[in-house]
Amino acid sequence: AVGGKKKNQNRNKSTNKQESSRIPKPGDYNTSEQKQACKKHELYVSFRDLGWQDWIIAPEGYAAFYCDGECSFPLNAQMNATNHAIVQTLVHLMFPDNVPKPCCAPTKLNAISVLYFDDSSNVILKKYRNMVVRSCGCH
Amino acid sequence: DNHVHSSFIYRRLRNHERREIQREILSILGLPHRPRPFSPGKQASSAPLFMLDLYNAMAVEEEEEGVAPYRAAPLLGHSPALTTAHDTNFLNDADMVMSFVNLVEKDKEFSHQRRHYKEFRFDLTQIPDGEAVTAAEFRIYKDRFLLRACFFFFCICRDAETFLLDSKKVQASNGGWLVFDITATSNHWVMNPQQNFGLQLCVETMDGRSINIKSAGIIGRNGPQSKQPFVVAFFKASGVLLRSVR
Repeated sequence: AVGGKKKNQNRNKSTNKQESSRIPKPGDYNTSEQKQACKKHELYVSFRDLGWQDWIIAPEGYAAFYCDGECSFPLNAQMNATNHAIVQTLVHLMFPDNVPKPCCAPTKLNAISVLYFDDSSNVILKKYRNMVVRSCGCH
Repeated sequence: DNHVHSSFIYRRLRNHERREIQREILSILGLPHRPRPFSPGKQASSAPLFMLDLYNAMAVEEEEEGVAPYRAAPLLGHSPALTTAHDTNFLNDADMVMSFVNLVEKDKEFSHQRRHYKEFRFDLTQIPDGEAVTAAEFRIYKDRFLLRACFFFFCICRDAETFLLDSKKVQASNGGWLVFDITATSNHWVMNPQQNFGLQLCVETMDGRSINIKSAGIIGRNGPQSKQPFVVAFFKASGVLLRSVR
């Protein structure tokens, strides 16, 4: 804002200071910003929909899951808010550029088997270990 | 669709989405492109039927998370004498199972030996690199005979040196799949494809007389699709297929 409005700026500044020190409560976010907690999301892949039933014998499709959602450090007996702030500060001092952020990723994976024809009409049964997400968590 | 969970988002894919997902899944399956098998009505052949049994057996084990010993998949409903119950877990240990259709079949008869045999050839060069054969079987169907109460002696050899691989003594009245263990030869062929001269199947009566294969009830390439001979091989991948995170 151009000069002349110094008073306003001061007022702005003081209110800003108030704002930053106040930790927003979950209710403060409007719904679009509020992200869900980290969890497993479902996505069903149908080989029929992909037009592949002429070479994939089984399965008809499979439940391909993925992990998504907000990860906040789990505050618990060992990691209360104070320790959490200390960890964040220490890590920030060591690596100022990157802010340590837990990520929502798989914690358990399942195998999936697929039965299909190859170009010479031989039949292949292949087991893909660790291919389908079973559960998610914050790492 | 009752197995599709209610929370699944179910909608028709747009073309570019479909191509994108196809590319993604082919990379997950480790395939350079989508296969285009040629033979019509292939699903009703003996090998796919057998492999579908294995798939169902594997799917049950994955569900149970158990390690039940693998038993030969339920055959085409025949006497136990012709089935081979595998008490090992090579189905569990296998990362991949592959079946091969018979490429050539010649009936041969040598006059000086009066020896009948049928020749079968399988192309194992399609096996992806890095896979080691942990077990391999040659499966051929035998019709049952009611009249003769005698035994046949089946032997399977590797051509060129007529190196005996496996043999079976079977009652003529028994019908079903004969299973011969050809693990050693399959590994040899994978390492030296140029030495793959195929298999020879011969049949003798118990008094050592060589007889024509067909007259012993053996079904060859010209038999019904669901009874044609094939080879099935079990593999253990050397490196685990690691999927990059997307």
